[in-house]
Parts: sequence; C-alpha cells; structure tokens
Amino acid sequence: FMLTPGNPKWEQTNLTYRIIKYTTQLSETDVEAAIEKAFQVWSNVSTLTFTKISQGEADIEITFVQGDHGDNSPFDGPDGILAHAFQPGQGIGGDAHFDAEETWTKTSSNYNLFLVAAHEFGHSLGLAHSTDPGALMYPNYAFHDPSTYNLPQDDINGIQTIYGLSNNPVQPTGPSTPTACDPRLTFDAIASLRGEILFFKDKFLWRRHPQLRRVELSFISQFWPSLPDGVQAAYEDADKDIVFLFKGCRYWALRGYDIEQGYPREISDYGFPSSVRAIDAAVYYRRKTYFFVNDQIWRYDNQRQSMEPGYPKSIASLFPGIESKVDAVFQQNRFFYFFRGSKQFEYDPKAKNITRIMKINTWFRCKEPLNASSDFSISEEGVHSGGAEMFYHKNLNFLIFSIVHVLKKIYSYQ
Amino acid sequence: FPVPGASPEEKNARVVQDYLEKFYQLPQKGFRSARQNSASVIVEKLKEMQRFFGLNETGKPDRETLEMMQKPRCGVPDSGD
Repeated sequence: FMLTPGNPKWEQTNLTYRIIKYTTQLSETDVEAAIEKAFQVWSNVSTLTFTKISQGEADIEITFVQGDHGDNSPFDGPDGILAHAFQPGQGIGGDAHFDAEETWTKTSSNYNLFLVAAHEFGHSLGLAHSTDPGALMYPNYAFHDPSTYNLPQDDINGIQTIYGLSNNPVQPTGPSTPTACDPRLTFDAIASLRGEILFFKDKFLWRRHPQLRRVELSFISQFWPSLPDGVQAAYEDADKDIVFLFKGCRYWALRGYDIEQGYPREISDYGFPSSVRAIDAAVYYRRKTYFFVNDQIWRYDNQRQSMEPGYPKSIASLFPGIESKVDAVFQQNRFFYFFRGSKQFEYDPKAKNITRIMKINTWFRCKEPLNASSDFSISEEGVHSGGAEMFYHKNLNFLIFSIVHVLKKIYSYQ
Repeated sequence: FPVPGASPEEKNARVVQDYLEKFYQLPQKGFRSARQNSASVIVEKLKEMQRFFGLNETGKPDRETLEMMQKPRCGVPDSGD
C-alpha cells in the first residue's frame, strides 16, 4: 500500500458524508446503499465511522459530474477515468467525484458503483494507489461480487497505518494477493486455453503464454465477471475449443471470453453419483476426461458421452506414483503435470511413471532457480516408479552422464 | 478527398503522452522546457509507470504497456501529489 505524500489524515474519526448530486442511472436508494456499503468497507477494519448528512458541509462530499467540473481535473466521457477523490482536508479535501458519463450499476456490468466508491473513499481517507494488483487501491477497475467482498489485507494494512487498529478485539484480516514465485504457492486448478496455460488461485489467475516472457496475473472476474472465485478444477476440451471450470457441484463451459448458454450445470450430468460433491482436478487426454476426486479417479468418455464402466478407480492404480489427492493437473506434450501442495509431478502416461518432481513455480520463470528439485527425495514422497527408471532432476541426469563419460574414458585408456 | 486519420503510431504517442501527463507528472506539452522535452523524460516516466504496474521496464510503449494505459481507472495520479 502507499500513503498519500505528506501523510494527510483526518484528525477526527467520526466523519460525515453528503451526496450532493446523484446519477440518473440508478435510483437514489441504490446510490445511497452503494455509498453506505463502500464506507463500511473502511469502517469495518478501522476506528472510523461515517454518518450521512443531508444538509450543511460534510467532510466528504460526493457528486456525479461530467467533463470539466471546476477542479482542474476534467472527466473524459465514457470509460477511461471513472472517478477521482481528494486527500483529507478542508473544503474540497476528502470529496469524491464520479464521472456522470459512465454507466453506473449495482451488478457485474461496468461500472459497479460500490467498488469505485470504496476505492475513491480510500483516497478521501489518505491512501494513495497501491502497486498490489489485488488491492482495492490498485488504480485500475476490476469487478468483484459486492455481496462477498472482503477488503484485501494490503488495504487493511494501509488504513490501519493511518488510523490505527480496529476496536474489534479480533483484528479483521483480508485476502492477500498470491505471488507467483512464492515457494509455498499452491493452485486451485490449471487448464490450457488455446495454447496458453491458466493457473487458478482464489479470485486470481495467471496466464502463461508460450511466446511471452511475462506471466500475467489477472482477476478471474476480468475475463468472466459472473464466475465465482475459488474454482476447484478445470480442463480444456481442445476438440470443442471449450474450457470447463468446476466449483462444488456446478460447472461452467467457457468459449474464449464467453460463458456458454445454459451454464452452470450440475456435475451429475457427467454421471457422478450424488455422493460426489466436488472435483479436485480434471484433465482431458485423447478424448477422455479424467476427474480426480480425493484418492479416486473417474474417466469420462467424451465420444460416448458417458462415464466409463469400472470407475472410480484408485489414482494409484491408473497413475502409479501419484498416490493420493491432487490439487490440479494439466497435460502438455507427452506429459501430465500433477500438482499437490507446493510440489509438481511430471508424469509420463506411456511409461506410467513420474519423470521429474519439481517445485510448483517452474512455469513462472522466477528469477530464483525454483525448478531445482534436489531437496526432494524418493522417500520423502514415497513415490512409486511402476518398475520403470525414474529421473528426479537434470542434475541427477548430468551426474549419471558424467559417471558414464568418465568410465568410458577409463575403458578407452585401458 | 477525405482527411486522413491519425496513424496508429500517432494515436499511441498521444495515448502515452496523455497518460503520463495525467498520472505520472510528465510536464504538459504547452509548458515543457527544451530540456524537459527530451525523449529521455518520457522513457523515464514510462519506466516508472511500468515499474508501478509490474510490467517489463522497457521504457517503450510496447503492447502490454499500451493495453494497461487503456484500462478504465481512477483519475488520481499514481505518483506525486
């Protein structure tokens, strides 16, 4: 988080606000509800209180205006700049202005007033823009479901730095933005999409494009605003050009940026019994979809559109070495990549063995050499090779190569 | 004859100029001194913007930088007062 230069703050914690001019696109009741909820975001995690007044000068005055509105910061019409607010102070200090030419909503359509107002009030209280892409105070607009919105930890830290801790005996906490190179990182789900790989984590996803160096972190809602956070499993049916996402008993079909009509549907469509309430991971391979549920696996025949008889089977019986529950899986080239906790298992389905164990961040091109797996041992994971030769790391391969090379040299001299 | 529109390069240059003026304290065109007018000021401001958003610090208005500049956002500057 960042504080406004000069660290301006309100001396009193009981602040007043007044809505001077409303937008015509929402009812006054809806505007007032959005504004009140936006203030609650900040009052819930600090000692601040906000009281609405209808007359007189308020600390924070709110207005919907368009174009040049007399504060030397003209609005630019639809899109672009949505709103701005002033740091704490007298007069215009603390005031929040919203561009009247935007489409203001209380839904996932652009632009949700509650979310923009909550951000602007952060400025009204003394916060500057944060570089944390998951923070409310990040400069760019992103949609989140207002009904389940939790102020991120970065913003909580910011406001508490200015105004102190909440009076609540149990200090409020919020979600933190995951870091791609964090060695403790885990994934909810992974799927390929038209040559890219999507890594899902909470409300975020990373996009890894094979031809781009940078791995892009985004909110799931930036691509599919109506999808929930915390996707549990995902796979791409490349033959149909569709990605399927799973959460609990429901699943969604995505074609590019669009969610297919008729979704979400129930996972019982696939033939799961009612005892299966969620799927841990899924992967599509040779017109079959493999579903991982606890330590069991189900195989769906996409051509016959039915679950194959004889399933579920234990994961260990179909993928020796991958003994137990997995977080995520995807398939690339001739390998499956299984993810469990902060470890990743490269699996050769033909040889039926694990070919490498790696840290989870190898796909993110971290500066640290995170793909080293020398700290893993066979006994640590209790991996099963299925009777085939197992390679753990290129260092080990290099060592074997070196020994063979030296032996050859010795024999050649003899 | 129809008047030709601005080329994509001109449009991009305008986007960059406007964005850096609004959010990164780039001196406005009308008030720039000869020294401030140098391309290096824009490069430095571009790098500052790219650093803020976690982009590659190329100092060039590459595709991802331009995409970031065109996203809807708050009008409060990212740097300075």
